[in-house]
Amino acid sequence: FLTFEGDLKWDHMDLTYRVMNYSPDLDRAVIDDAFKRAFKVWSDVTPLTFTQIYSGEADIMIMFGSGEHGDGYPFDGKDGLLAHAFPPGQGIQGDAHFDDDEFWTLGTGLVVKTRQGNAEGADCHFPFTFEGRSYSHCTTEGRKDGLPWCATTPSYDRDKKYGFCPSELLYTNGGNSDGAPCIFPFIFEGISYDSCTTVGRSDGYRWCATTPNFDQDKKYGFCPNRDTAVIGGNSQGDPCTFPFTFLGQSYSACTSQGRQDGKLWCATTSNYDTDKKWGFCPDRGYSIFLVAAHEFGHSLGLDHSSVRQALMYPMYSYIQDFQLDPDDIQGIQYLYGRGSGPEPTIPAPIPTEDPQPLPTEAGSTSTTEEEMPEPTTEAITVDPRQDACVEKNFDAITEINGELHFFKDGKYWTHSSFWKSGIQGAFSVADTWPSLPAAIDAAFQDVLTKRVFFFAGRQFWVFSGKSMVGPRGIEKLGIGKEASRISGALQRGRGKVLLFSGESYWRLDVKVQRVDKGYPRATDDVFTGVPLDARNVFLYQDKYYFCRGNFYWRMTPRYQVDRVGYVKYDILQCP
Amino acid sequence: PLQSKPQALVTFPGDLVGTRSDLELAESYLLRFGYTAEAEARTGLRQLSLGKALRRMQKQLGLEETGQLDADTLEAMRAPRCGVPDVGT
Repeated sequence: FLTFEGDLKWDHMDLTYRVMNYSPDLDRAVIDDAFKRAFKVWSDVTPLTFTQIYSGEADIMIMFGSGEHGDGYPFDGKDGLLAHAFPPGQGIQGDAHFDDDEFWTLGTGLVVKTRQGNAEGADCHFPFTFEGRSYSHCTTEGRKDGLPWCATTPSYDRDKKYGFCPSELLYTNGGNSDGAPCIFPFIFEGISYDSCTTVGRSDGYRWCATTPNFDQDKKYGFCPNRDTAVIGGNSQGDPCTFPFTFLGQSYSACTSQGRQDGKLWCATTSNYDTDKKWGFCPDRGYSIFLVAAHEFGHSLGLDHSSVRQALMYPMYSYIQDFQLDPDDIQGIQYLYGRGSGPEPTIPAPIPTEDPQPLPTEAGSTSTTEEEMPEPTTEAITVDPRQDACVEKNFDAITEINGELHFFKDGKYWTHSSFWKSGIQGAFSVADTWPSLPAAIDAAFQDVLTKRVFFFAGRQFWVFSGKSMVGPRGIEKLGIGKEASRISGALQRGRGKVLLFSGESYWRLDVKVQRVDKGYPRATDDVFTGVPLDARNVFLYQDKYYFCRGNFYWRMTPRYQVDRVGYVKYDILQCP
Repeated sequence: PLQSKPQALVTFPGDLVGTRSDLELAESYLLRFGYTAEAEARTGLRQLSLGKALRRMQKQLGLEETGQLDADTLEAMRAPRCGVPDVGT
């Protein structure tokens, strides 16, 4: 760990903080709770205490802003810089600023907290069914007042549990109207507005009047972002408009066309070519909790650490079950001592060396365990005449022991980018994995135990070295009748694997061989922009591959499609 | 899904990042996070000082210390991160 020059630290332990404004991305209560938890990370291991105050000068003043926001250290639009903070001291010292061109979430995508209704502020559950139809966004269906709402359980028809979604018609943030909703139309500088606007402001925040005439009453508030809002661009907060025209072509979904960085965007009017109004599509976003915990470390006197797993490491990576690293604890206790908190337990060493957002080790990164030989090697016959490059598609594709395996009708080929030996095979599946059917649908290797799981129809087999268990029915895993076959698998680390079937996926706990509660989930909700009828899904070199026909869509761990290409030429590297 | 003609890159209004070369990205990153001084940045980084600054950055972030603008280093420079400099005040 590192502290700032001169070991800057606070001269008192009972610190105060004040949240000056709130991002429109999240309900205010969610942000307050995230900041509270972020401070608790540090108070748990020191004598420090943190109290939120709502007026006056606090030790740690917290604000959201975009671009230049008043301190001479401008932010840079979406991604890149997420936030910054100043070391302990008077004035701006100790303060923490968050870039509001980012999409703030809890790290796993849109958080839509409801208000009123009958669900006591629970979050929306997407998708939900209403009158037999499935919705993966808030809707105004069934209402005359135009208020967007959602169900807070998978089925409104069954459970009748609902709440109203964030919208300017329901409430505003900040301003001087105690959260009153917008009134449309309203008059501002003599002009009538029938929606939120950024006119009159230099910080890009959307606002509205809470009476019909702002010029007269001067009553206003800031508009919350609806769940369909775009992020950044030049239309922050406005919803995508589908279809839209771009370079003469029509698009009915978010696209990365026109961009070099692969980020998904959309137009907020029907014609980008004429109106040039656009924004980024919602992705998983950044966890306000994790970023705040890091920035508050700066506010307390910690500088950046070069320990990858440390909270004070400068690069963002999403961690689900967060724990302070010993490096962070030593640093903060060097400044403030231990306090009466519980004896901090050293977290289990996370085997990953990669700062990517995957919570833990995944798929193809190398591990120190000894590679498990493929089950039977003695009698493997090779038929070089069978050329993988003539195959139109494959039954299954997966990585086993560091080599990509391509299965088709009882044969398989291997391809190792490491050994540069190109395609090996065709080998016989029956030689290597006896009693497997000729045509399989999917396969994956469990990173921790090296066992290989095969799926065909609603059956699965598990090979561990020479021993094999199966066939067993996938209902034993807790997968319902709606899954006729498994199309692919993505290893998620920590013994979890996502199994894909149709337009849904389940999260399998490999150890207990049961899918977790809360599944299946809609593939489209997280894996946006990939084919929903993918024939193969696999993880390779920390990227997710979805194949359909002879094409693949490659997705980054941040769920953005960064390449589309030919399986044959890009992956198999056929001539 | 594949375009017959090469994909046109567009500069989007309000898009602060736009399209930058790898060297431009490296120079701004190394300056912003304290690995190079303002003066060096103004005169353009000579190969020697670029290598030295890259090595320093790679060491701080736990990357392989190649002194080169390799893929891992460029990916790290594009990764979302905290705005506080790694070196200096």
